[in-house]
Amino acid sequence: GTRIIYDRKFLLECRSSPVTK
Amino acid sequence: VCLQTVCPGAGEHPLQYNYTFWYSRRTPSRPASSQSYEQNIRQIGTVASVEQFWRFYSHLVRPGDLSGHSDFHLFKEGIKPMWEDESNRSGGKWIIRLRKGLASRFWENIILAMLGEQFMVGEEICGAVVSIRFQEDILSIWNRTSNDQMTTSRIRDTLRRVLNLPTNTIMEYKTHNDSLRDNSSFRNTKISL
Repeated sequence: GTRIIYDRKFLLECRSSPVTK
Repeated sequence: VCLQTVCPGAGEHPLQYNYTFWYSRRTPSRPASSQSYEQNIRQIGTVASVEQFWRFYSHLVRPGDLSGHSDFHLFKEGIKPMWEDESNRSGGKWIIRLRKGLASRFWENIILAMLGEQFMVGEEICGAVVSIRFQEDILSIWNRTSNDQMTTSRIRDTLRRVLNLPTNTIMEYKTHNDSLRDNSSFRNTKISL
């Protein structure tokens, strides 16, 4: 199957812009 | 459809695997038998998405601010951070010794690489540990198959890259079998340059 790969930059961006529901 | 115990929330970025945080602390004078080790280790939470990870991680004490003899472990859900666990039994770990003051930054970088699937070794990664000790701190990453040299070399090379380690950094590998035999995590390791 497909692997879910995230680089460090993307992960850090997710920290500063959390998902709004 | 998510069939796991913890699922990503709506609109969140799922992780390839769920991961569980564990914490352990030991009085150094007591012997580290596997029974007392299991008693001292506590599961503190499981995450399924990038957002859940950050929410959890942001509330944890930074490893560099811990005192005494303590460890944070981040393992794939279902794998206990113990040598005896089915997934770890034939495995081993890479060890990087850090001088005091570096643990928090290096721990964050190693777990981001693991959560983001940067190691490219299939199912081989089991988890990562940061061990706070008196003289130095120690980072380790555990894999399933200690005698698969292609895998262990790839993990070592990825560690060098994601942690930005100087090329002359000493890397040490120890099989969990050897740890069980001498009842020690970090003694008698195999040095690799």
